[in-house]
Amino acid sequence: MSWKLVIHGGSGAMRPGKLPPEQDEAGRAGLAAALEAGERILAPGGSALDAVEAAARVLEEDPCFNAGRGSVLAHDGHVELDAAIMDGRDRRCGAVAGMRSTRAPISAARAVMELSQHVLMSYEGADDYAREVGLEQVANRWFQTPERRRQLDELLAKGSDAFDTDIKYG
Amino acid sequence: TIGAVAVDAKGHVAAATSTGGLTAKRWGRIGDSPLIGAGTYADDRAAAVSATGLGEIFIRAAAAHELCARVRLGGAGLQAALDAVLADIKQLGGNGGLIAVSPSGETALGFTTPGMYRGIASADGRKVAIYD
Repeated sequence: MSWKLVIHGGSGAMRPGKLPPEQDEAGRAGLAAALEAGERILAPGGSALDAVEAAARVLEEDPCFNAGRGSVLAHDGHVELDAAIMDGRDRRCGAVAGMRSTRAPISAARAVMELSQHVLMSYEGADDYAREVGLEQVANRWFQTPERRRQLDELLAKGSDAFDTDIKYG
Repeated sequence: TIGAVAVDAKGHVAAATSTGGLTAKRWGRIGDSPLIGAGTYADDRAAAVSATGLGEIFIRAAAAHELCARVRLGGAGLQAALDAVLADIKQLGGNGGLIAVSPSGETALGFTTPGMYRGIASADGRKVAIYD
């Protein structure tokens, strides 16, 4: 039996030739790093669960992608993070929503799955739980980048109810 | 949104999805990513799935679970099941993409948007892409 890993870093409105070369290159490098992280686990016989967490962690840390650091900004300029993880062996799963301070949302989701009796935790409670199980906490501004601020400002200039439903930035 | 699906050497699958959601979101809006069965699902009887796109529509389509159900109960091939779910999402007015892997090592992906950051790795090597 051979292992396989597939990842995505989001879909959206970017068109061929329209993505700035440096953004194109950085995105591809981020994907390659995530694949490498997962491959380091799968190639020697590690579990799919460990591999998807490892790959997701790399992408969460990469500001090119809308997850973890580099996430899009909510209406008032803060970052709210959601994540989920699921194990196909027994359909155990864990999820978090609306987190503001946990550096590794996907690891928080795994903690919910493995250390609690629950499936989904949200908002302050989710961050409180992640803190209690020892996951690193950071200031919300750590997740924020100038480019995401510019994108938010662009959308807000169109009106207070402007959402990015075309997935131009998400 | 980012996501990963994998099958290991023992034939077990897993899925992970993480996101900051939608730019300018308000009122505690939550999309499909943390909703099991919508943006994320894994079942050794079918597949592991991660979604990216307009979350409200992926929730309405129960996208990730629907893909697995088409494989497990309907006998569809992985790519055919994925394509059918994406077609449903498009018909509902949504856009986005899906990635999937089966316990047998079959992989599938697709997107209705102009591009999707994506990559695949196996014992045969690695490949990344953004556009078709």
